[in-house]
Amino acid sequence: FRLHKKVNEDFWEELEDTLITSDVGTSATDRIMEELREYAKENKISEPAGLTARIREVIEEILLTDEEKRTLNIEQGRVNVIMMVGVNGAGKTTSTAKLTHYFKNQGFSVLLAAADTFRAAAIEQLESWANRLDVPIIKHKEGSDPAAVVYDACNAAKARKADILLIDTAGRLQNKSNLMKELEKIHRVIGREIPDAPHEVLLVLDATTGQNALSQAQQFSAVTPISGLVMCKLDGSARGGIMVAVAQEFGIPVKYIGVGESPDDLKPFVPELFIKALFG
Amino acid sequence: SLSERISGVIDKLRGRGKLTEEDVKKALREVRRALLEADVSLSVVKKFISQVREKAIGEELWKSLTPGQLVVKHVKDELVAIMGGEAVPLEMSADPPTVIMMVGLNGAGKTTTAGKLARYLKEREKKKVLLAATDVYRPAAIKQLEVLGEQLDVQVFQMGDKNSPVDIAKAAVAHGEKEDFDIVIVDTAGRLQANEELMKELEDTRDALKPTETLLVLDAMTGQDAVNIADQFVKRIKCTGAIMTKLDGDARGGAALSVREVTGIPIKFIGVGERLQALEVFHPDRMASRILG
Ligand SMILES: Nc1nc2c(ncn2[C@@H]2O[C@H](COP(=O)(O)OP(=O)(O)OP(=O)(O)O)[C@@H](O)[C@H]2O)c(=O)[nH]1
Ligand SMILES: Nc1nc2c(ncn2[C@@H]2O[C@H](COP(=O)(O)OP(=O)(O)OP(=O)(O)O)[C@@H](O)[C@H]2O)c(=O)[nH]1
Ligand SMILES: [Mg+2]
Ligand SMILES: [Mg+2]
Repeated sequence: FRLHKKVNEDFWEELEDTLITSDVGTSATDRIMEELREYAKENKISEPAGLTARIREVIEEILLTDEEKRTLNIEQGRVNVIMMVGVNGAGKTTSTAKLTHYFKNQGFSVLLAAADTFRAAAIEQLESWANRLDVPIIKHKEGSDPAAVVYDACNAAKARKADILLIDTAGRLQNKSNLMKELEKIHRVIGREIPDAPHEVLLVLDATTGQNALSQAQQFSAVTPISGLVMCKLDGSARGGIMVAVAQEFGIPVKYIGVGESPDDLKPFVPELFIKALFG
Repeated sequence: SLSERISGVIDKLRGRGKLTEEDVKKALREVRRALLEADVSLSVVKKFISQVREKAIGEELWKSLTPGQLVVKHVKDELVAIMGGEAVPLEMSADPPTVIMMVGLNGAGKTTTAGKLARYLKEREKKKVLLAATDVYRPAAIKQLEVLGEQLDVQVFQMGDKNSPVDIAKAAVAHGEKEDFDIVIVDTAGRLQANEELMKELEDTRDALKPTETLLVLDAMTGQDAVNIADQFVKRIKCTGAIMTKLDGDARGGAALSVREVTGIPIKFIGVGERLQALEVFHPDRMASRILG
């Protein structure tokens, strides 16, 4: 809305269109629009420039932007367990590789668990990353029980005193109750083997996903508490506004974003940059 | 459901006497909201609403005893009309092998769908199918297609990951011709349409192969970006059809309407599961009902 000289109906429509086409969704958009119209009225704002700061604040409020909420729950002196979950093709395995690279660079020892025992060549895919990044990996044969892989991985991590155990799970659509039950079981196994684990359960979302992300957040949360989101494929044209809807509805913060297919294409989430990109 | 929401809005308004233009505007606002929640792209929703408004507002509406239901009927009819009245089959080449190229965004389901399509054509149409692995980027991508080929007893052509995708694709088709295959299905690496280099590579592959079918594999949960994705892939890669995947999920699939409306390409198949049997022919009317909710 740099094109608008005045805060008029055209301006409001363009603002609404920007939010909707960024996948912010109708409910969060309505809330944001209402707050801004109110603010503009109360403060008698007639120029768009007078609103830019408030627009940013309103969205930041929704995004739970305090730093604490967005950093990972990693502590020295224990095996930190991070579980990657999400629907098929979102970017879990690649994000697992990126996090491995990220932690190794910070001096942590990392152990990987190939808990996707179902999909064709899923184990080979993670194993290829493990070799490339030079980290050990716990895997069983294709078709074996993922809970058994996780059980072994937790015990191997303890034995080796690994700083971080990264568990890659199979993609699953949230309406498949048997697959969600399987995830619940994996979560239980982790908790029994390592106290307070998993310390992080990251829901991996594809930035091109629309309103279905709300159903994903809801149903995954029902079986494992989700501590954060990783939003992948933000190197495309999708702006990932769905994270605003998910934050508003479920209070889940975005911790990392994926901006490419290489190991270093992972960045901590910075709300200011996201909001800037939203309004291009 | 949308039907209930629209009927609810309109019939409640009717209780106050004669239906007004303002009432219809409220009902259409409800339709807009529902379509956006179903992930239909905004530009498509706007065009759709104006088309429905044009058709719905008239003598028929003012006289109707059930105006809510009438608006719903117009919405549904318009949806089905846009989705394309009937299922459109795969094109076959008069000069075998028929080359089918699978393209689309990262993780959409191209490799799995290539396997599903190979199974469909082998089992149902008794074709001799060759799968070609040209994804030289993703770790174990070639292995993934080989595992699927093995499960189906379908040959997979690959040249490892040190050759260019264009060269591998050309060699695969040449092999297909030489060995009398009916169909060659070329699996390609995922890419974002915003990635200039990868889109150029795909254009080159497409120009070298001149496939009979270039199928855009699109995830059912795709949001507003569907129009941009479809527009670029159809313009630059000349897609002839689409396959929407993961419709066994609870995504409403509004992207199907966006793709069809913006590019006109027909959706030919849908993926409804992870197993190789989970491929169905696309039915426009069923999709319209799903989007409506
Ligand atoms: N451009 C881009 N591609 C990505 C990003 N993250 C993942 N990908 C790609 O997305 C595709 C799917 O990634 P995977 O890591 O296999 O996804 P997944 O969630 O593990 O998939 P399943 O295990 O099959 O459910 C691959 O082609 C990745 O390279 C990203 O941030 N940007
Ligand atoms: N539930 C379900 N899962 C599907 C469907 N189609 C594909 N998948 C899954 O989606 C994930 C991604 O599928 P792939 O075939 O690897 O996707 P791709 O487009 O080849 O990915 P890239 O090559 O990395 O771009 C896998 O976990 C598949 O099993 C479907 O119709 N339903
Ligand atoms: Mg994976
Ligand atoms: Mg693939």
